[in-house]
Amino acid sequence: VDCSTLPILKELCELIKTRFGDDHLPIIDVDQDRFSQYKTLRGSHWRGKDCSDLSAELYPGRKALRQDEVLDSNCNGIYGMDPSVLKPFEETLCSGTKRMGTILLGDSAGAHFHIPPEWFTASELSLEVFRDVAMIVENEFDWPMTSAVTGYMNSTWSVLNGPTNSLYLRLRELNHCNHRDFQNTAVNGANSRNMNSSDQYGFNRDQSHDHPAMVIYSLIGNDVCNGHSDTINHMTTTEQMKRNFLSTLKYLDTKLPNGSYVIATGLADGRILYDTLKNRVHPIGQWRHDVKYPDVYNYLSCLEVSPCNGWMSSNESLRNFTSERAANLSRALQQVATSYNANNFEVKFIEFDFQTVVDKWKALGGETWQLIEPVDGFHPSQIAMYLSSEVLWQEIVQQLPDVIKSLTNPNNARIRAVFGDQGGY
Amino acid sequence: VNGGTTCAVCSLLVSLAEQVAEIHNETIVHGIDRICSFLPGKFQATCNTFVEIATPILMEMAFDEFITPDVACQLLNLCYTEPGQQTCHLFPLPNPGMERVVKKARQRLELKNTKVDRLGID
Repeated sequence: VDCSTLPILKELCELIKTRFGDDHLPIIDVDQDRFSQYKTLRGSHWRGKDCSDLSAELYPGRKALRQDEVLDSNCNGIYGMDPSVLKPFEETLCSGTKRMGTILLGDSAGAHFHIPPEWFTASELSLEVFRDVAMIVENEFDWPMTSAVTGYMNSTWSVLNGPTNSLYLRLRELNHCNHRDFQNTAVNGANSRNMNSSDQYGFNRDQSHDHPAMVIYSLIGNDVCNGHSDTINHMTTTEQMKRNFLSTLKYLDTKLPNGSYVIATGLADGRILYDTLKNRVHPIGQWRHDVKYPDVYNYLSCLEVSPCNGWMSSNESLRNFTSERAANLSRALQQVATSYNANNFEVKFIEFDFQTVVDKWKALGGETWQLIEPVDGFHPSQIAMYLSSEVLWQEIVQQLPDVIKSLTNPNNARIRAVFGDQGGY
Repeated sequence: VNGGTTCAVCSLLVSLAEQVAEIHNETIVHGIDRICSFLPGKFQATCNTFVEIATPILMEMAFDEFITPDVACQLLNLCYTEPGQQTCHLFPLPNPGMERVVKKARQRLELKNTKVDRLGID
């Protein structure tokens, strides 16, 4: 039944279809400011928790209204009067410092796609492993709250192991006034074509009312990945990639506050997937040891539901071709990034070198397969998220050393002393 | 093609049911019942509908070692082979061949007067 044909539910259905399905905005957002107090359904797991869902003037990342003398307008937990100088805390603790929000324009890797392997392992099925199934479905099988760019909490779920660190947490650590100023607008399956109008993906920044932001443009695979049997014909060409990225940059220049940064990452080299997993048993085959990853890859390709025929294939030539195209697309991104002159932000390009993540993990005694999601055999795992955030941060510090130094707030200790966890998340 | 995501979900569910049944030394129908019971309330109805429709075929699995989860999902019409496409399978193919096993099982089900319509799983 198409619910939009039902008279009473029509409006609700349209809301879910357009706002959630197409625009990827929070469903439960009374004041329509694109921030929510509800966790899932593109709520506070995805973007800083709204401090009031009844006023569109109050939301994370905005410049403080009347220095937050009474109300916390930017949801960073800092408000009220500083009795020692009779000035608002927002003025004494935040005003002189450089603010920087975190925004991700990304794909399923950025959103941190994860299906619990316990669901596919007969010996581990129990009530406990399905406890959070509603949350997982409402979050589209993504875990942005523990991701590399916008993660803010350590996993408390039995079905997701590993620590969290992120670009957002690092920017917040530099300046506690950045608290809750993050947006993860990543969408499963996103590529440069559907990203060239970022408005569709719930990106939200106001040039006059909001603080600058560091935007991570990270589409690491879907321009070469698809489930079509003639997969090569559906890959993005370098010319298309340049056009799409340019279009996104132009759009961002109309939305981002002056002083922002756009960091574009290159595509991944997915050959690591097959090379690492080709002899390993998939969780569904654990019981009888009868299903290995190449079996799963071939099965998904046969049904044309594979997320990536190019890399999830036993055809080595195809895997090599896919990597070559991905490398060419990365060069295209780099060329645009280095030549584009924006009015309101600086553009930087960094490689997405997953091998650095692998090397770090191996140095800690780990094995490469632990960095890949066990169920889909495609996405980076929680450990990979943690290490990727470190690699990303090192690259950013290397490219923007003075900028990063300038983001430090000397009042952090006092903010902690007065405001504690600043209202949490 | 060939049933796409629905087919994949069916194969996984039947396979898990088979494995759970072996672990707990029970029938495959009880195995899938057990899986459904682990799910939160709102997901249980769909799971139970699947069990209700799939039970005759799941029972066949106990008597015919060649009925793998791939074969069971073909019998349920959730997986199929479209003209010009190859037959998809996640598990090793049964020795007599998928087509032959499906055909024989269908004949047996017809003798038992079991009708299996395509499931309306959305």
